[in-house]
Formats: sequence, structure tokens, C-alpha cells
Amino acid sequence: FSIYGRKWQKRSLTYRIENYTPDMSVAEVDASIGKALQVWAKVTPLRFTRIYSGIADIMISFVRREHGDFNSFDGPGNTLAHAFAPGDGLGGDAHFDDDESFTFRSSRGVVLFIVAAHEFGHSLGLGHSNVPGALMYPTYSYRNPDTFVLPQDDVRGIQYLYGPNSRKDPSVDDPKPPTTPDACDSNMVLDAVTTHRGEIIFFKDSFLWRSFPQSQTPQQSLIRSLWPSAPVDIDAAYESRQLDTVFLFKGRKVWAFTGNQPVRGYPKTLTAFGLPKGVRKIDAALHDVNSGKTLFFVGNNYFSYDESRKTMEQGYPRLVNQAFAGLTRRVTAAFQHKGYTYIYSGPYVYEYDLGTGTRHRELRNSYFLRCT
Amino acid sequence: VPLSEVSVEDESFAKNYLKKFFNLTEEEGPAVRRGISPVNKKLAEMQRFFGLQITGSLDADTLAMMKKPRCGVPDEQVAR
Repeated sequence: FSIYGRKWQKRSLTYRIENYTPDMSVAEVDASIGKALQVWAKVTPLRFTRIYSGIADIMISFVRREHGDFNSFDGPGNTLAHAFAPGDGLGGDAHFDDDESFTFRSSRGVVLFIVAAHEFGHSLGLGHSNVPGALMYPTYSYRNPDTFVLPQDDVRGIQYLYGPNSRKDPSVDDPKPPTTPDACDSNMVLDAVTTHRGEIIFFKDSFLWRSFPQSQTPQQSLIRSLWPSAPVDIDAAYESRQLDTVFLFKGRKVWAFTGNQPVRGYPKTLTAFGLPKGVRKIDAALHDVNSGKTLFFVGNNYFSYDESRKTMEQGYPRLVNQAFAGLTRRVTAAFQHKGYTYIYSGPYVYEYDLGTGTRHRELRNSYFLRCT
Repeated sequence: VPLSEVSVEDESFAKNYLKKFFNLTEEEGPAVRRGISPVNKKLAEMQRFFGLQITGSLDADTLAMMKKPRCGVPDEQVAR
């Protein structure tokens, strides 16, 4: 996190909503703004009171283009909003670009609650964070307002300025602030790994890392920065090069994306891939480029799906260790790279030659997902 | 999706972006031309902040990051 070096000297602040966006109802705007302020009130001694006339500490308005503060907005896209650091006059004020399409909770548009919570971070003295996934990261990505929990980096930032909330009811068990997964954590167990147009993508919680062939440094971002309608905490993923499509699995549902566009007709259920109705989730998926078959790992077993015929092959499920010698533990992720098959089990990666069924090496996560 | 090349419009867009969000000031005088250009320095600063590969040049990933919807911090904040 970063700070501007300015903070409010008082703990009780006022806010006023000067006008409304036509994109949402008055009640939705009121609720989004109120909830966005509570994000910060929950973890600090700060308290916010709404006023309906006069000058509030935080004046909130929806404006377009040039709006009197010499920081013009730029029409739809790019800049969504801005807010001023604590102080008199414009200090603390938050302006929202009304050329955007604000929404209450839909991923088709910009969720006002998320943008407002970010801007109020500025209103209270926080600058931008360089931690992907932090609320104060400067770029927008969709998050569900109903399940939002202020990330750890933002909690640390705001408590550095104002301290923790001493009036918190100890009987209320708040959800733990989410932390950003660390590629240098040698015990991390990845959710899924897949190739994607020459890159390797590693999934963990609501994050992914993209590893480019020409770069040694994997790039971390939120899954929803790449695919706004994608699920988080996925179970498995694979790429079909024939279809130029990446499939993401979570529970009984499957999502599909070509490039960064969702494929029409998805999400579908696991049964669309020929898996029995009794399968509630898969552990991992592996697309074999040579045979065109996709293997779905479920517990100690695996199924084989024929991509060209779009049917499940006869004689499955089979035991995993029949095809992968010595593999007795649950498969957590799998992918192919340069002709070899890599099976993840916990923090370990096993290198196989699928043609001969032989195991070559035992590796660690960091072999592909480098700690930099 | 990788971009094949960076257009003149993209370069101008990137310069404006760096002026707005990374305090890029116009380069002037021979001293600047002898060293790394301020644009390249600011590009490296931006790439470091966003965890991108630090090349100091305007590549497809950097441009894609610049074009993402974002918060526009007011200039007054920097002055303060």
C-alpha cells in the first residue's frame, strides 16, 4: 500500500451525495455508497454520517468531462473516478465519471460499490497499491459486492493511518481478509494449470499468473481481470487448441473462453463432457495434444474424453496409477509442455512421458511458476 | 491478445498516460538525449509497479495495462 501523507485528524466524518447517476436507482446508489464507506469503518475507528445539505468532508458527485476541478474525465472507459486526499475544500471529495455504466452488482458494467470503496480509500489518505487483488490497486476488476471482504494489504494500509477498530463487537466473527497468493510460497497448492495460446496459466484462489515463453517473470493478476465472467477458486482447467478455447471447471459447471471472450452457450454442466451425473467436481483436467483426448481426474480415477467425437471413451474410469506409474496421491492440476506431461499433486510436479507411461522427474511448483 | 505492433497513436496515448499517472515531464535539452529517455524511465517505473516485465519500452502487455479501466488520481494529490 502507499499513503499520501495526509489523514483526517478527526474520527467522525460526514458525507453528502450531491447528485445521482441515471444508471441506477436512488436506493441502489445510496446503498452502494453507504456500504463502500462501511468497508473502511469496519476496520478503523472512523465513523461516517450522511448529511443532506451544506459542505460535508466527503462530497460525492456524478459528473462528466470537465467538471470544475481541472481534472477532466475522458468519456466512456479508461478513467472511471477520482478522489482527493484528506483536506479542506476539494479534499476528501469523490467524483464518478457518469459516462461510465455503473451497476449495483452486475459484471456487465462497473460496480459502483467497488469503485466507491476504492475512491474512499483515497478520501481517507491511501494511495495506490501495487498488490494485484488489493482494493487500492489502480485498475478495476469485477468483484461480487455481496461477498466482498477488504483484502489484507488495504487493512494494513488504513490501520497504519488510523489504527484498528476498537469498538468492534468481539462476538461478531468477521471473515478473514484475503491475502494475495505468493509464488515464492513453497507449500502452495495450485488450483489448476493450463496452457493458453502459448502461455502457461497458473490458478490459485481468485488469482492467476501468466507465464510467457519470452519472459522469466510470471505476471500475477485477478482471474476476473482476464475473464470478467469467470469463476474463482476453480477446480481444473485445460486448453483445446483445436477450438482455441480454454475451459474452466468449478463444481458441476464448466466455463469456456476464446481469447478473452466467453464462448456462447457456457457455462455448461459436467455431463456435457460425458461425465456421469454422480461426479460433483473434478480434481484436474489434462488435454493430450497427440491423441486429442482429454483426461478428467476424479479422486483415484480418471476418465478419457474424445474431443473430436465429443464422447466419453468406453472402459473408463480407470485407476490413475495405471496410466501414471507411481502416482498414488490425488492429482491437483495437470498440463502438457514441450511434449511432456506434468502432473501436480500438492506442491510437487511429476514429469511423465505419456507415450511410454514412464515417470522422469519429481519437481517443485517453482520449476514452472518461478519465484521472482 | 498480443498486439502485433505499437502504433503512433498508441505511443501518444502512452505518453499522455505516463504524464497523468507517473508524473512524466516533457523531455528537453541535450542532457536528456544522452541518457535513457524520461519516457523509457517512466515506462520502467510503471512496469515495476504493475509487476510487468521491466523492459522500459512500450510493449503489448504494458499498453494493455494502460488501457484497462482505472482510477484517475487527481493531479492535486501529487502536488500535496
